[in-house]
Amino acid sequence: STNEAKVEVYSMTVDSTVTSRFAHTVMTSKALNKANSSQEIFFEVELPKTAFITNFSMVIEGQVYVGEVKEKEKAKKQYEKAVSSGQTAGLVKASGRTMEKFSVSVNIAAKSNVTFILTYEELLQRKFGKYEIQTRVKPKLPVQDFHIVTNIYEPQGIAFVDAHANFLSNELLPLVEKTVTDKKAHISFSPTIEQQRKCPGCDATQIDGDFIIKYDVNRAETLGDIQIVNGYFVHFFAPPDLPRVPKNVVFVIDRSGSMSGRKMEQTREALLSILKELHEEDYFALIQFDSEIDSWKESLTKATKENVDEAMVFVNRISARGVTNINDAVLRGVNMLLTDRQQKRLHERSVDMIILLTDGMPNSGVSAPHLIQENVRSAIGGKMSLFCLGFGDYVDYSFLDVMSKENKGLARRIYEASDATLQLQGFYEEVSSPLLSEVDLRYPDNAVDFLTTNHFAQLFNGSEIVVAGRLKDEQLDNFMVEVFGQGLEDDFKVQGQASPQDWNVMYPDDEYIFGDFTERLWAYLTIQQLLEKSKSGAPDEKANATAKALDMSLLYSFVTPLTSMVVTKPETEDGTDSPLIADKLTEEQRQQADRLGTTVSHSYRAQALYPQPSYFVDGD
Amino acid sequence: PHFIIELPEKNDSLCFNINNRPGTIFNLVRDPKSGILVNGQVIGEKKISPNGEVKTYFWRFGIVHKTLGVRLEVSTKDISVFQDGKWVKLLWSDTASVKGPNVDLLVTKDRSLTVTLKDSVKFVILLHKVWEKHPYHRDYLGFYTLDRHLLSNSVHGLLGQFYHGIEYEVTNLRPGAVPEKPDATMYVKGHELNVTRGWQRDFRRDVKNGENVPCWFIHYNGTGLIDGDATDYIVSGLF
Repeated sequence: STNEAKVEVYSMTVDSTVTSRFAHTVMTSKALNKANSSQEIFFEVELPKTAFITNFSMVIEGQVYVGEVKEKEKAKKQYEKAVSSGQTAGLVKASGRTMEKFSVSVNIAAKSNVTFILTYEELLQRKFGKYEIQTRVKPKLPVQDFHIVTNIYEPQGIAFVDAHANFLSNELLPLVEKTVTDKKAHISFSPTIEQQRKCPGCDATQIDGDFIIKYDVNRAETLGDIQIVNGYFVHFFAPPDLPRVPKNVVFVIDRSGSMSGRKMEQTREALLSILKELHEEDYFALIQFDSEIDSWKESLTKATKENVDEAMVFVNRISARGVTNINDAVLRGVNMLLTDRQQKRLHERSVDMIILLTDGMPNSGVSAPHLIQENVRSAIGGKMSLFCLGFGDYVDYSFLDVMSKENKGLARRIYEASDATLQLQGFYEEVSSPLLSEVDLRYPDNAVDFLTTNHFAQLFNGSEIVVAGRLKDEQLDNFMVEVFGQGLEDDFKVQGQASPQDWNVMYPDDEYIFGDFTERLWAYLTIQQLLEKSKSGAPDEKANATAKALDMSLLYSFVTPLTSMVVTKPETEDGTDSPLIADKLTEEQRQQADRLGTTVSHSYRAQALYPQPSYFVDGD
Repeated sequence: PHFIIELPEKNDSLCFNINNRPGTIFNLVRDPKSGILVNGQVIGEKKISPNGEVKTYFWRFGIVHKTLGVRLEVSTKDISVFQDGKWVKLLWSDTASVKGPNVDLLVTKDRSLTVTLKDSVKFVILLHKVWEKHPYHRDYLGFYTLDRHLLSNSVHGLLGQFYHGIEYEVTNLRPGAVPEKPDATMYVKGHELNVTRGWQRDFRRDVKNGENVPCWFIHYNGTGLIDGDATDYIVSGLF
């Protein structure tokens, strides 16, 4: 972006290479300062929240300034030094639900060029049976040389590819080129400067929004797909044609005062539509709570049409009042499931789950988050999954996140917006179709080590389990793989051999794809899992996980919440230089930014400690 | 007088007014376990203001620590302390510091009195001095709790009941009678209250102008927020 027309962005390229779900994206922008004086040029891009920046560099007058990933504390010192001398540094901002914004500015001399290059990597997650590559482009003016290019390499074979953008007009639509062969897809979008214009001769551009590619791979093997490349392996497991397992689900719904109005309305709407989606063999229960806890029935009920109709009447009557007792409400749900199990009211091979929907901090009954987590963990005792939906900007997300993960579940933020009903339904759809439970992926100890998590509480329909590891012997030709799980009727058990594929045979025309992707995929997954581990568990385990995640972030040059990327800006006229910094936000920092509607400038902001509460009486 | 409960952890405050006939004595803090009692007496304006509203302010506080055998009477005129079997009088017109075995006092001339009762409570009383010839107003006092963490769980009173913390939820923000003061619904202590966003003043740092504290104002003498009714806190004597 530029302040004046005297700076021209003449080239913008987004180049993504996806190899076995691991996406490596390079965004390059080139600008020219046409003015007779120096100007500040801004580089502002958005990247997916799930991505880690791996490099940021600038080329000014032929000189390359390369970023370096440093431990956050060390980068902080450099940053503070710059700030104390009145200079600015880079900023990372939360930006909507799926993206985060990275922006820096640099002062460019008269008649000079600057090139910004940002690289980021992510492991694409399969949801609802597809992977999604999202690229956000927002050039302020039409750009002479504009390209979005994506190459997908999937050794399993590509089932389908779909590319669209929310800015595509009828004229631009034919410009999306898509070539799909068995194991490779090429998608490109390169409108000319004239085609980018909103109207002939005008300066405004119609290129503004998200370019989204969705695809899936073929799934023939029950064992899944195992790829071995350069001493590392990755195992993708999502077998086809598995019957769904019936579920027993207890909905625990917050109806405290702060839910009143739109949130309560959207919760009712979502619940009504979720109830309609229940399969007849499922069992369900409804518990609503404020400081008091009321359940629709005292035990789970089969989801027959009559029962669902009756439940819908109950849902329609849920209205907001009072304060929030999460502890007792969740425990009521847990006890209901445990009792029904004990009394054999539920299908033996079925999955038990609690879905908690809440918008706020617990403030009635047991209200200390760590005590609730402890109570819930000990009551559940590994016997069921807890999924948490945190509604709105004021929810203590990390509390719900930890509580879910400690109980074989996951948490999701629901943003207060007109589509909150759809967000709620979407999350439910994601977790409501378990295909297998207690999935164990086993590899021989003498062949592999440094495994990522290989036990999963569930495999959901439309998702995928990914495990990666390192081969002890790089020359290994093959090793045995076994997968165990609990399915609808029988135990799921499958075994087979993993052997390396010859990438030169698969992709003879592509000289180089990016050879260390399996190792980087393994590193990415390991770091993500260590970061998760660093949030819960014993203090020494947390510290250990944090230390390991930091080491690996530095080793593989990933900007994670523990590291920063520092690029030293060229000297300014006063002879000083100042660092540009790229950071990664945590979900809590994003939430804080959403709530305040402001920028979160890394974690270097002084954390204000809460003063003591104060109670007083006075007069005017 | 206006009461403010500042809750920094929630980044929020609650406020309410308590009005009654001049001369009424209210209990502010009562902790039967530690034997602490703070009562305050209100006074009215010199005459009824043109809008007919009778405003009252605290002008006299009685503070007792039974266990320590300490009594304090603080009024807009002077400060009397009873300890070790005798009364000591301090004047607002002096800056003075008294350190005793059970109580520490610090008087800042014409401005404030800080009281620290050994192992129990610390508070500050502000003196608001008004121009002597003002047709309506007269001098009054403010009472600010600085530290109450050693008080027992049984502490109560108009201020004391909030020392345990307070849980509430506010929702349904809507336009109020005044554009800059929207109304909302508050769920607190099992009640659903109509509250108004406004502000009240904290005079600790600027005794003349005060600092605005945005707060949820609970109407009708804090009804629904305070336990029981404001009249339940009326006591017969300062001690």
